[in-house]
Amino acid sequence: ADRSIPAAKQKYLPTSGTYPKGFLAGSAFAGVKASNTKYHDLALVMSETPCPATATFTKNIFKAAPVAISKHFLAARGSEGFRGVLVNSGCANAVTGSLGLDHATTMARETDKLFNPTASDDAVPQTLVMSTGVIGQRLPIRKITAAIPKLKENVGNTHEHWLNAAKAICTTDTFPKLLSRTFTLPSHPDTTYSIAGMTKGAGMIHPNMA
Amino acid sequence: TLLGIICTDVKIDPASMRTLLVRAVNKSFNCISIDGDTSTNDTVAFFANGAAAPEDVKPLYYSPMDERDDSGPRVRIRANSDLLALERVLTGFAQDLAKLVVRDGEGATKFVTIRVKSDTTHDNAKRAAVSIARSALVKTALYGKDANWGRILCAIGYAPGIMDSREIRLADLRLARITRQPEKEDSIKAERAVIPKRTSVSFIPADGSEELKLLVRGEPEQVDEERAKQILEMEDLEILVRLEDDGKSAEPKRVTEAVFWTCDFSHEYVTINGDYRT
Repeated sequence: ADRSIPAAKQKYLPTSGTYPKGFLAGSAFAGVKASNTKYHDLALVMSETPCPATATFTKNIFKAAPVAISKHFLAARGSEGFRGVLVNSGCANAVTGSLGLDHATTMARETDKLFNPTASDDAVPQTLVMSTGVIGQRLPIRKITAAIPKLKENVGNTHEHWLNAAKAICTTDTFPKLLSRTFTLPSHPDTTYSIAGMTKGAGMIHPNMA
Repeated sequence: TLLGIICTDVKIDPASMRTLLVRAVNKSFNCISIDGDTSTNDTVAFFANGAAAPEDVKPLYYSPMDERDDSGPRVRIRANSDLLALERVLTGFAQDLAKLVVRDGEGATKFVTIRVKSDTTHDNAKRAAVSIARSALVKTALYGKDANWGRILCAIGYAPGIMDSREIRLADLRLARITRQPEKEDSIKAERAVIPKRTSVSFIPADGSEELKLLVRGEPEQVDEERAKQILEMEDLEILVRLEDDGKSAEPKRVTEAVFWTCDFSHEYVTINGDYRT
């Protein structure tokens, strides 16, 4: 698809941002969808140190493999010691049976190796995984595992890095959705905190998450 | 599919992260609809690494507060002012992200806020709002710039939960008569959730100009079609539904409000999804 942003949507595209300390974002090309030959379709958002994490997930009974796997990782680690999240676009890895679960786990384990090359295959991964795109297709896992090492060079904490990650998770979206802001808390008004976030979605949207 | 990733450098206790996120998501991502289809992959992840927090700051946390009343034990949650402030920041932030998704709805030309006020329960107000947001006929009317309040009322009238609750209320009433027991308060509220003679519908223009009343306490207004067209030509629109309008606004009463965000339905949606395949 041509990903040029329509004129009417340009106003929603941030030209700068203030991003939280200690987080890195970036993207890479894996070619998950056969028709995609040029756009990045793998995104990584990660913390430089292990940190608490949580997530809300769809209540749809046919939960996709990355949903089931990420839910399991969060429970197994008690929401502690996470490094980040890897997202692929182009294939949802949904209704893909037990092989889909294996693929989602492989995504997490291969990403773990970016920050811990000696990570044991017995340990619960420190990476959450997400997938979006066509339902009912097997994930081309080899393309993804081949592209994950490229993320190491492509992550950073500039606006461009965050924007690239926000673009990489898009499917039929016409523009990347990225926001950031700063704030203070009442007990320490001199300390400035940051929050940043990205989202994607344009169709099949009626979330009911818990 | 909706995917979201939110990161902050605040220090938060891992056990409190989930409550914080769920509270924010319930007022943001769980309050949007583009096409009424709930995906198999929807996920919003939240990370907090504490990198900006001074070293002596303890992680923010919720503390459970056990309470008992006649109906049995229940747990309420207490939060300190920092956590409440963070909850407000996160909720507002998540709402802004969620609204961007609606603005990018496949083929959408309008961003629509649905605000429903009720004097029964928040659930009833939300059920009505969701039903309007899911109605293909309401959404095509919005695309066609048609102030079709009839379709809005129709969607409220069949709202799952409200309609079913009225049936349950009737069953409760019969049971109460037979057993001579008092009726359940919830079922009385369900029957009062939507009363046509207390229902009003208006369009609130995005430019801050005066609201356009379409229906007042069950009676249709003489709608200025030209004015309606002007309002519907704007990208943003708010539909205000009052289920508690008894015409005595001076009287104090408890009114709850549900807000839902949606978009219109266009030819383009069919084109995109007729082409998007395995």
